[in-house]
Parts: sequence; structure tokens; C-alpha cells
Amino acid sequence: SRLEDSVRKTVSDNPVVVYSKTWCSYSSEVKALFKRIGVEPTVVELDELGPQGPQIQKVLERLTGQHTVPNVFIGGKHIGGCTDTVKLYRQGELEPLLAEANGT
Amino acid sequence: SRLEDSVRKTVSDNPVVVYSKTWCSYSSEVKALFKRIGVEPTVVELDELGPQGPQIQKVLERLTGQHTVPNVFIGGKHIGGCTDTVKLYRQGELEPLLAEANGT
Ligand SMILES: N[C@@H](CCC(=O)N[C@@H](CS)C(=O)NCC(=O)O)C(=O)O
Ligand SMILES: N[C@@H](CCC(=O)N[C@@H](CS)C(=O)NCC(=O)O)C(=O)O
Ligand code: FES
Repeated sequence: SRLEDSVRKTVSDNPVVVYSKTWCSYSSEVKALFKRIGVEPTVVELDELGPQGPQIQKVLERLTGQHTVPNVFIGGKHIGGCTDTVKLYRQGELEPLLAEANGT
Repeated sequence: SRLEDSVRKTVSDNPVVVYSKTWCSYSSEVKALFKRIGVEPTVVELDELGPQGPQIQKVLERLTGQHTVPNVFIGGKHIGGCTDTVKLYRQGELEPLLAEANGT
């Protein structure tokens, strides 16, 4: 679908993408983590898109099997949610993914 | 109001009360903390009460100044949200509050 194509394009055109909701603390936490390590993700606030928000969430669920927020992609790859991203960071595995996504 | 009276009654009649939303991870985290330390809070899931949910949230905002979830009370006293409760626990200050609330 048109919406699916646009989600695929967002995810492949940007090194780091976070699908979020403005009032969700887990979404805020993952955005804050990226900020702390000097990364500026592309953030899509699903609750600010009107009816497209839930539609994009359905597309994300089809593409990733994950209906929850935050939904994180790095270098076009689906990473998961907040706990997944924080775990990768703690294990030292987030930085290499970010470096690869930024082509460095 | 009638609703305000019922919230005041819930909070004073039960040693530990958590106003929560079922799909919110911060609400889940604070419920899990209580479970880990063997406490069974009275949980009110605001998203399962139909139109009363947002009305109770407004009452909580009037009574506590806090419109967010989770909203935690111990021994009739307003504690705050997830980060506040976890902080008290880490500082060893949660247990004394719980003991006092349970009259032990
Ligand atoms: N472990 C996941 C939890 C994600 C999660 O449960 N997100 C909640 C908001 S905090 C959500 O999207 N809930 C909607 C639902 O469960 O339908 C993570 O760290 O991202
Ligand atoms: N630091 C607070 C954060 C509470 C918070 O922002 N809760 C969010 C859900 S995770 C909320 O109720 N958002 C609704 C809003 O901001 O209007 C806590 O630890 O409880
Ligand atoms: S909605 Fe509460 S942590 Fe996401």
C-alpha cells in the first residue's frame, strides 16, 4: 500500500528512526538515550498524525510484528522497543550498529 | 463531587493504591515493583472504566496536581508516579511507608 511504501522509505532513507507517542515515557526514554549518545533520530510521533497514526501502527505491526511504541529502526533494520534498544546499548552493541548505519 | 468522594475513600481505605493504564509500561513497572516486594496494591485501571476513566483522572489531577499515570498512594498519602516510587524504594524509604500504612 501507499502507506507501507512510505514507512519503508522513511526507514531506509534515515539512519535511525523512532516511531513514538509524545505522552509515552518509554518513547521519551529511548529518545533521551539517543540524545545522550549524540544521535538525532528521525522521530515520527504517531499521536500527532490524526487518523494516519493508527494506520501507520498497523503497517508497523505487519512489517515488524510489533504493535507497541516506541518502535526503533537502525540502518533500515528493525531493532524493537525501548527495552531492546537499552539492552543493546548496555551490551555495547548499539554503537557499532549506529556507526554502520551512518556509513562510518 | 460523588466521584471525588469515591476516590478519597479508595485512597484512605486501602494501604496501597495504584491508578494505572493496562497498556502503559511505566504503570506495569510500578505494579511489578510492588509485586516483587510482596505488596498487593489496589489497582484501578483507568482505561477499563469507560467514560469514568478520564473523569477519575481529572479528580486525581485536582487532588494531587498530577494528571499522569501511574498515580500511587500509600497510607492515604500521594506518592507520585513510577520514577518517584522507584526512587523511594532505592533510598530504602518505601518499606517504612508500607509498614506504617499496613499498621505494622
Ligand atoms: N518492552 C517494550 C514495551 C512496549 C510497550 O508495551 N509499549 C506500550 C506503551 S509504553 C504500548 O505501545 N502499548 C500499547 C498496547 O499495548 O497496545 C518496549 O520496551 O518498548
Ligand atoms: N515521571 C512520571 C511520568 C509519568 C508519565 O509521563 N506518564 C505518561 C504515561 S507513561 C502519561 O500519563 N502521559 C499522559 C500525558 O502526558 O498526558 C512517572 O514516573 O510516573
Ligand atoms: S504509555 Fe506509559 S510508558 Fe509508554
